[in-house]
Amino acid sequence: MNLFRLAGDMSHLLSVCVLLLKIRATKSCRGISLKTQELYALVFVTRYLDLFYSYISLYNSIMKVTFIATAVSIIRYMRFDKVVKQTYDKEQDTFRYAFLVAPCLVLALVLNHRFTFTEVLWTFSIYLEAVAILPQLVLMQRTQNIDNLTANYVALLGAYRGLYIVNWIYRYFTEPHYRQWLVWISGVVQTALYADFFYFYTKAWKHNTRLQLPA
Amino acid sequence: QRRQLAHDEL
Repeated sequence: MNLFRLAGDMSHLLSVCVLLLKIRATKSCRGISLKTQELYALVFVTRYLDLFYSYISLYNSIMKVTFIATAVSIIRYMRFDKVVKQTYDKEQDTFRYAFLVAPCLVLALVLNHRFTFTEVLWTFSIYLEAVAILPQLVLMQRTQNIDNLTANYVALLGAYRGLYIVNWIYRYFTEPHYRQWLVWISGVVQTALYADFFYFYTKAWKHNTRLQLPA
Repeated sequence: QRRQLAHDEL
C-alpha cells in the first residue's frame, strides 16, 4: 500500500469521525443528508460482501467493518435518536433514491468485468459511490448557514477521493497489471462533483467567513 | 489476478 492510498483512507476515516463528533457532541444532524448516509451504507454493504469470501489483509477487513458499522450508527442516530432526529432537515432533503440507484444498477449490469452476482454488486457500489454525495451537496446549497463540522466533513470526503486518484496514478506506474478503467472513470466523476464545493470552501476559508454555496 | 487488484482498495 502506498502513502497516497493510506492518506486517502485516513481522510475517509476522519470524515466519519468528524460527522459522528458533530452528531454526538452537538446532538444535531442539521445540514446532513440522510439520503447520502443511507446511500453510503448501501455502497459499503454491497462492496464489502467480499468480507465473507476473500481475505486481503487485517487492515482491509478492519476498515471495511468500521465503515459499515459507523454508517449504520450514523443512520441510527438520524432516524431514531429522540433528540438528533428532530434536527434533521427532512423537508429539504428531497433527493430521490431511485434517480441514483436505478441508473447505477443498470450500468453495473451492462458494464462490468465479470457477470457474477458479487461482481455486479461490487461494480454497482463503485458507480453508486460516485454519485452518493449529490443529495448532501444539494442539501448544502439549500442550507443557509453551513456549520464548520459539516463543511469539514464534506471537505475530508473530497480529499479522500482526490488522494485515491493520486494513488491510482502512482499504482499505474508502479504496478504493471494495474488497469482499472471502470474504477478510474467513476472516481474522476466523483471527485469532479466536489470541485464546485472546494472552490467555495477555500474561498470561505481564505476570507474567514462561513461557507455558503450559491443556489 | 486482475480481479484481486481491483478489490484490494476500500
